[in-house]
Amino acid sequence: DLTSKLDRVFRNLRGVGKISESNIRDAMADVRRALLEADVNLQVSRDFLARVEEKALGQEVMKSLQPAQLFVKIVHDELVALLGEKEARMGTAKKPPTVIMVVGLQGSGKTTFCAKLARHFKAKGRRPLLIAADLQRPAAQDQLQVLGESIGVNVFRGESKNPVEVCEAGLRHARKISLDPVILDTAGRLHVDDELMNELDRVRKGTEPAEILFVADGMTGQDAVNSAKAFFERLSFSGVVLTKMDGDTRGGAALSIRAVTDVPIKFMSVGEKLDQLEPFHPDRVAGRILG
Amino acid sequence: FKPGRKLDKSLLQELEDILLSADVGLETTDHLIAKLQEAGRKVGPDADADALLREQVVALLREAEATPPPQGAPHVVLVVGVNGTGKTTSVGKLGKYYANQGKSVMFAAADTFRAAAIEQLKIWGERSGIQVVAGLPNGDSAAVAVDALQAAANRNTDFLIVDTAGRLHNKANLMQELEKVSRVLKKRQEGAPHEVLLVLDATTGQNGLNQAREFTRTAGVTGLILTKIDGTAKGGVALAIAHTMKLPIRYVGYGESLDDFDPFDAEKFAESLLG
Ligand SMILES: Nc1nc2c(ncn2[C@@H]2O[C@H](COP(=O)(O)OP(=O)(O)OP(=O)(O)O)[C@@H](O)[C@H]2O)c(=O)[nH]1
Ligand SMILES: Nc1nc2c(ncn2[C@@H]2O[C@H](COP(=O)(O)OP(=O)(O)OP(=O)(O)O)[C@@H](O)[C@H]2O)c(=O)[nH]1
Ligand SMILES: [Mg+2]
Ligand SMILES: [Mg+2]
Repeated sequence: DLTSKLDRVFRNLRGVGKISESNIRDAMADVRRALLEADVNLQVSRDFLARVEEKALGQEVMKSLQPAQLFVKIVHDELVALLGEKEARMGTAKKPPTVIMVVGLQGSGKTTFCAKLARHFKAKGRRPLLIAADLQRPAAQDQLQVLGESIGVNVFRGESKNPVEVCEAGLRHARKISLDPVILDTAGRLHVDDELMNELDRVRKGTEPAEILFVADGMTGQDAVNSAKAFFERLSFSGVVLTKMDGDTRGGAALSIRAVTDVPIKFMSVGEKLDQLEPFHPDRVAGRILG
Repeated sequence: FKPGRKLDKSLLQELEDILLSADVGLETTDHLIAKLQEAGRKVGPDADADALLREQVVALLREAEATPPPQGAPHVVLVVGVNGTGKTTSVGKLGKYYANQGKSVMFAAADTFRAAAIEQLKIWGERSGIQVVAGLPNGDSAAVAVDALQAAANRNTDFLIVDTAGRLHNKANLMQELEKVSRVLKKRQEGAPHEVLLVLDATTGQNGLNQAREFTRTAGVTGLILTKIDGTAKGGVALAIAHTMKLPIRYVGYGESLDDFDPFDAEKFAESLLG
């Protein structure tokens, strides 16, 4: 792991005299390697390493009796600071119902997350409504309906073949029978599909969400910055959800996405069951990224 | 990127960045850069660096190619992978691909766990006129697979494609379930499953290597289906898998429709990776 690697870097010179800048450079190379193996974006890694180097050279690492530990602490703390605050809050509408729009690439875990989020609100005494706005994937509406039934949450399936109209109709339905919040499950799409990105824009204009959550697969590699940036430029999403974090992925996408959008990561999905949802813990993810 | 550039230190750095940004990973990138330098020395000062690197990528992929397995009767293809990578969609596409060649195909809906998984595959079956053998939700996955194999054998079907549930490779019980599916297929018909295709999402990072290792250890993966290559992700981890495990990429999925599917083309892949 990283600490023992860095231990070796610094141990070799403990007897020889004081730590030099070139030793710090060697340690930096090990950190760079760890970040890339963890799928942190190449440019994001570079920017991060520059910040760490500045701190390491300016600090007491060179005089420390435990340089490896101190160096790792600097890296870890910088990573935690960058990954952001713990438990970022969700937006609420001034006039209910609160609309939460869930978006992201194909297969990232949106439909499952929508049901988890509904369960989370129900457990807090709210009465959520799920809207099945994915009209394109085979049996997507069935999928959401089965999940909704398993937790006793209403699922709205519209008449229209137009996802925007389905969302608007679902919102009217929620107002009529006082369901709140309203969670919109949208179809997965590529950020380079202009037509489908425009459709999301129309959904947003039609439903005025208080919260837009970008759901990203925790095992995403270098491309995480591309999709996150494009979705952010179009929708200015207000929260990020990382899924499949029950796998053994190092999760570097967390840092990449946070670095290029500065949007807080609000939830982590840690399993296929609907109760497997956690708030985001930056310190845990930092440790995981560093390996 | 400009073709025909000279191989110098700054270009090497640029090419290394391109490979790393494409998810090729440190080990395979180092290997390719070393191979490039070696080739560059042989060719001399007029070496076209970009063309040479493309050649190295293609060469690496060729080393991972394998002769396709002998045709089974029926020929059983087991489709596996982690959650959400495009297995069910790829089963639909692969079925259509065989059907277009005049072959008879059957699907086994062996994902008995996920909500509406059976419905999803049935819709794909309807779209290409392919029969789907299914059990009940939450039934035994291996039982569905072997029932389908029995049905396919009875009907002299050319291809049986088995769709399985997504599962993370670090979940021992789920990997055991998969091993059981493979084992009962083999028990029912010697040689089955004739192909085990790991469906890999092109957006996947280095975790793809773990997936390939574990699924191969459990279910004897014979090749990859690389999906979602129509996005901006390059799928470079598939190259790392080809390099470190000699697993061939068999097919590529590039969209959500039935026809967005082709047999793998190494030259095309190399060009898009470095482009
Ligand atoms: N292990 C694990 N699996 C998950 C998690 N979240 C979702 N999944 C699984 O990932 C797969 C895809 O989930 P979906 O909810 O269908 O993903 P989606 O984003 O709605 O997919 P599209 O609508 O096709 O874009 C399913 O098999 C889910 O059960 C998670 O946190 N852990
Ligand atoms: N753009 C694009 N989307 C794809 C491709 N292949 C599959 N998809 C989409 O990815 C999502 C997930 O596909 P599925 O076939 O349900 O994936 P899966 O691996 O069977 O998922 P689980 O069974 O839940 O593990 C769907 O929205 C598909 O339409 C592809 O090649 N390109
Ligand atoms: Mg969905
Ligand atoms: Mg599936």
